[in-house]
Amino acid sequence: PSCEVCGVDLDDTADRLVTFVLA
Amino acid sequence: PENQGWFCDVHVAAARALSATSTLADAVRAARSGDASGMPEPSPPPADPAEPSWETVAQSLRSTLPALAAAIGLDDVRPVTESTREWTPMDGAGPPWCPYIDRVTTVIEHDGARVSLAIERAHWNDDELARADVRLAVDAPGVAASVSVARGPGGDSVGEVRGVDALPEGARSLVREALS
Repeated sequence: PSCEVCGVDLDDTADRLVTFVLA
Repeated sequence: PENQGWFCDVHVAAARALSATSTLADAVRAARSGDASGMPEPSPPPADPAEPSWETVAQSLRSTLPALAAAIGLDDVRPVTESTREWTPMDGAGPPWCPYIDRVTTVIEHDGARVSLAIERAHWNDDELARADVRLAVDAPGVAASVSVARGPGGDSVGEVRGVDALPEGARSLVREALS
Protein backbone atom coordinates (compact mmCIF):
# COMPACT_ATOMS: atom_id res chain seq x y z
CA PRO A 1 0.00 0.00 0.00
CA SER A 2 0.96 3.66 -0.24
CA CYS A 3 0.17 6.68 1.94
CA GLU A 4 -3.17 8.31 1.00
CA VAL A 5 -1.70 11.76 1.56
CA CYS A 6 1.82 11.76 0.16
CA GLY A 7 1.86 8.50 -1.81
CA VAL A 8 4.98 7.08 -0.19
CA ASP A 9 5.17 3.28 -0.33
CA LEU A 10 4.40 1.52 2.96
CA ASP A 11 5.07 -1.83 4.49
CA ASP A 12 1.89 -3.77 4.90
CA THR A 13 1.58 -3.15 8.63
CA ALA A 14 -1.90 -3.05 10.11
CA ASP A 15 -1.21 -0.18 12.53
CA ARG A 16 -1.01 2.21 9.62
CA LEU A 17 -4.46 1.35 8.32
CA VAL A 18 -6.96 3.93 9.61
CA THR A 19 -10.72 3.46 9.53
CA PHE A 20 -12.83 6.59 8.96
CA VAL A 21 -16.52 7.33 9.36
CA LEU A 22 -18.59 6.22 6.40
CA ALA A 23 -19.75 8.80 3.89
CA PRO B 1 -12.95 -0.73 1.89
CA GLU B 2 -13.67 2.87 0.91
CA ASN B 3 -13.57 4.09 4.51
CA GLN B 4 -10.11 2.72 5.22
CA GLY B 5 -6.83 4.24 4.17
CA TRP B 6 -3.10 3.67 4.61
CA PHE B 7 -0.90 6.39 6.06
CA CYS B 8 2.83 6.85 6.49
CA ASP B 9 4.51 7.70 9.80
CA VAL B 10 4.23 11.41 9.07
CA HIS B 11 0.49 11.38 8.41
CA VAL B 12 -0.87 8.49 10.44
CA ALA B 13 -1.33 10.39 13.74
CA ALA B 14 -3.28 13.23 12.16
CA ALA B 15 -5.31 10.78 10.10
CA ARG B 16 -6.27 8.92 13.26
CA ALA B 17 -7.29 12.20 14.91
CA LEU B 18 -9.61 12.95 12.00
CA SER B 19 -10.91 9.41 11.61
CA ALA B 20 -13.77 9.77 14.12
CA THR B 21 -15.22 12.84 12.46
CA SER B 22 -14.22 12.79 8.81
CA THR B 23 -14.59 10.51 5.87
CA LEU B 24 -11.40 9.22 4.29
CA ALA B 25 -11.83 11.53 1.29
CA ASP B 26 -12.34 14.62 3.50
CA ALA B 27 -9.36 13.79 5.69
CA VAL B 28 -7.06 13.26 2.70
CA ARG B 29 -8.32 16.47 1.07
CA ALA B 30 -7.68 18.39 4.30
CA ALA B 31 -4.22 16.90 4.68
CA ARG B 32 -3.26 17.68 1.12
CA SER B 33 -4.44 21.29 1.30
CA GLY B 34 -2.61 21.64 4.62
CA ASP B 35 -5.50 23.29 6.49
CA ALA B 36 -6.31 20.51 8.90
CA SER B 37 -5.29 21.39 12.42
CA GLY B 38 -2.58 19.07 13.55
CA MET B 39 -1.86 17.83 10.06
CA PRO B 40 1.88 18.03 9.57
CA GLU B 41 3.28 19.25 6.29
CA PRO B 42 3.73 16.46 3.80
CA SER B 43 7.25 15.16 3.92
CA PRO B 44 9.49 16.51 1.19
CA PRO B 45 10.13 14.19 -1.73
CA PRO B 46 13.27 12.10 -1.31
CA ALA B 47 16.39 13.85 -2.50
CA ASP B 48 17.78 12.86 -5.85
CA PRO B 49 20.09 9.88 -5.53
CA ALA B 50 23.71 10.88 -5.78
CA GLU B 51 24.26 8.37 -8.54
CA PRO B 52 22.40 8.71 -11.81
CA SER B 53 20.34 5.71 -12.82
CA TRP B 54 21.74 3.42 -15.46
CA GLU B 55 18.90 4.52 -17.73
CA THR B 56 19.92 8.18 -17.39
CA VAL B 57 23.49 7.19 -18.17
CA ALA B 58 22.33 5.23 -21.21
CA GLN B 59 20.38 8.23 -22.51
CA SER B 60 23.27 10.62 -21.84
CA LEU B 61 25.69 8.36 -23.65
CA ARG B 62 23.30 8.05 -26.55
CA SER B 63 23.00 11.82 -26.92
CA THR B 64 26.77 12.18 -26.56
CA LEU B 65 27.43 9.64 -29.31
CA PRO B 66 27.69 12.11 -32.24
CA ALA B 67 30.15 14.26 -30.27
CA LEU B 68 32.11 11.15 -29.34
CA ALA B 69 32.23 10.13 -32.98
CA ALA B 70 33.44 13.59 -33.93
CA ALA B 71 36.20 13.28 -31.31
CA ILE B 72 37.67 10.35 -33.24
CA GLY B 73 37.26 11.96 -36.63
CA LEU B 74 33.77 10.75 -37.53
CA ASP B 75 32.16 14.09 -38.29
CA ASP B 76 28.79 14.19 -39.98
CA VAL B 77 28.34 10.44 -40.15
CA ARG B 78 24.77 9.32 -39.68
CA PRO B 79 24.11 7.01 -36.71
CA VAL B 80 22.39 3.73 -37.55
CA THR B 81 20.17 2.26 -34.86
CA GLU B 82 18.86 -1.28 -34.72
CA SER B 83 16.45 -2.73 -32.16
CA THR B 84 15.94 -6.41 -31.56
CA ARG B 85 14.07 -8.60 -29.10
CA GLU B 86 15.39 -12.05 -28.35
CA TRP B 87 12.94 -14.40 -26.62
CA THR B 88 14.49 -16.82 -24.18
CA PRO B 89 12.03 -19.67 -23.59
CA MET B 90 12.29 -21.34 -20.19
CA ASP B 91 10.35 -23.69 -17.95
CA GLY B 92 8.08 -24.62 -20.86
CA ALA B 93 7.05 -21.02 -21.48
CA GLY B 94 7.55 -19.59 -24.96
CA PRO B 95 6.99 -16.19 -26.59
CA PRO B 96 5.33 -13.94 -25.60
CA TRP B 97 5.17 -15.40 -22.09
CA CYS B 98 8.86 -16.05 -21.51
CA PRO B 99 11.80 -13.83 -20.57
CA TYR B 100 13.33 -11.71 -23.29
CA ILE B 101 16.30 -9.47 -24.04
CA ASP B 102 15.81 -6.14 -25.76
CA ARG B 103 18.85 -4.69 -27.48
CA VAL B 104 19.16 -1.26 -29.00
CA THR B 105 22.43 -0.74 -30.85
CA THR B 106 23.50 2.56 -32.35
CA VAL B 107 26.56 2.61 -34.58
CA ILE B 108 28.44 5.47 -36.18
CA GLU B 109 31.15 4.19 -38.50
CA HIS B 110 33.15 5.21 -41.50
CA ASP B 111 36.42 4.20 -43.05
CA GLY B 112 37.69 1.90 -40.30
CA ALA B 113 36.59 4.08 -37.39
CA ARG B 114 33.61 3.05 -35.34
CA VAL B 115 31.67 4.16 -32.27
CA SER B 116 28.88 1.97 -31.02
CA LEU B 117 26.51 2.01 -28.10
CA ALA B 118 24.62 -1.13 -27.14
CA ILE B 119 21.86 -0.92 -24.55
CA GLU B 120 20.68 -4.30 -23.38
CA ARG B 121 17.75 -4.94 -21.07
CA ALA B 122 17.05 -8.49 -19.94
CA HIS B 123 13.46 -8.80 -18.74
CA TRP B 124 11.83 -11.58 -16.78
CA ASN B 125 8.58 -10.02 -17.97
CA ASP B 126 7.29 -6.57 -18.96
CA ASP B 127 7.32 -5.39 -15.35
CA GLU B 128 10.50 -6.98 -14.10
CA LEU B 129 13.98 -6.12 -15.27
CA ALA B 130 16.58 -8.79 -14.53
CA ARG B 131 19.67 -7.05 -15.81
CA ALA B 132 20.75 -4.03 -17.78
CA ASP B 133 24.01 -3.41 -19.57
CA VAL B 134 25.22 -0.43 -21.51
CA ARG B 135 28.32 -0.91 -23.64
CA LEU B 136 30.09 1.82 -25.47
CA ALA B 137 32.83 0.75 -27.84
CA VAL B 138 35.24 3.00 -29.66
CA ASP B 139 37.43 1.57 -32.41
CA ALA B 140 39.66 3.80 -34.46
CA PRO B 141 43.24 3.72 -35.70
CA GLY B 142 45.30 3.67 -32.51
CA VAL B 143 42.22 3.48 -30.27
CA ALA B 144 40.38 0.47 -28.98
CA ALA B 145 38.27 1.23 -25.95
CA SER B 146 35.26 -0.36 -24.43
CA VAL B 147 33.20 1.28 -21.68
CA SER B 148 30.77 -0.89 -19.83
CA VAL B 149 28.02 0.30 -17.51
CA ALA B 150 26.02 -2.30 -15.62
CA ARG B 151 22.86 -1.84 -13.63
CA GLY B 152 23.42 -2.12 -9.92
CA PRO B 153 22.07 -5.21 -8.21
CA GLY B 154 18.62 -4.72 -6.72
CA GLY B 155 18.14 -1.19 -7.98
CA ASP B 156 18.26 1.17 -10.90
CA SER B 157 21.53 2.79 -10.04
CA VAL B 158 24.71 2.29 -11.96
CA GLY B 159 26.57 -0.65 -10.49
CA GLU B 160 29.83 -0.78 -12.35
CA VAL B 161 31.62 1.36 -14.88
CA ARG B 162 34.75 0.13 -16.62
CA GLY B 163 37.03 1.22 -19.39
CA VAL B 164 36.65 5.00 -19.38
CA ASP B 165 40.41 5.53 -19.02
CA ALA B 166 41.11 3.70 -22.27
CA LEU B 167 39.25 6.32 -24.31
CA PRO B 168 41.12 9.03 -26.19
CA GLU B 169 41.26 12.26 -24.23
CA GLY B 170 38.49 14.23 -25.95
CA ALA B 171 36.11 11.28 -25.77
CA ARG B 172 37.03 10.56 -22.17
CA SER B 173 35.76 13.88 -20.88
CA LEU B 174 32.56 13.53 -22.90
CA VAL B 175 31.91 10.12 -21.37
CA ARG B 176 32.79 11.28 -17.86
CA GLU B 177 30.28 14.06 -18.25
CA ALA B 178 27.59 11.65 -19.45
CA LEU B 179 28.27 9.40 -16.46
CA SER B 180 28.08 12.14 -13.83
